[in-house]
Amino acid sequence: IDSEDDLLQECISSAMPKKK
Amino acid sequence: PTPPYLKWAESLHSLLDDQDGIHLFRTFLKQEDCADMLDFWFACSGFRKVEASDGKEEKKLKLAKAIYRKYILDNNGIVSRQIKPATKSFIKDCVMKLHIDPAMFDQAQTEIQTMMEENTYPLFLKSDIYLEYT
Repeated sequence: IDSEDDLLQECISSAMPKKK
Repeated sequence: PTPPYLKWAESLHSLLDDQDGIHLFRTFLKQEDCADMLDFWFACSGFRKVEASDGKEEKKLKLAKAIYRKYILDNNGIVSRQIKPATKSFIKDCVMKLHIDPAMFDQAQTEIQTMMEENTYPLFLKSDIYLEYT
């Protein structure tokens, strides 16, 4: 379950804009 | 130049295109108990971006299941309550039949986005959190 949460977090972060 | 916080008021997309804007909006949504809506929106965008190359298929399936379990499966969850039943069945079908498509969450994401545009985003622009920030 932990790894599933990590995967989800990684996915969410990958969609966020990078610092300008 | 226009300060970022004025740009945030132009559209939901301008807000979600800025790290500080996202952070403040999320703080507001957390207060309203609906931060999951924002996380789900980004999860859908992230899911679409995972490349379909070999070896990623297993990852995509795992991710699709994770998104489904966390946000859609529980009918009392804030995201699940805002998504149409037909959209939920479609996603469930995709997961059950292992039919993983990059666009499988698109409709659900649109529904959540509409909800934010019509509801939480205007409320955010009138909120103390935003006004204090400006």
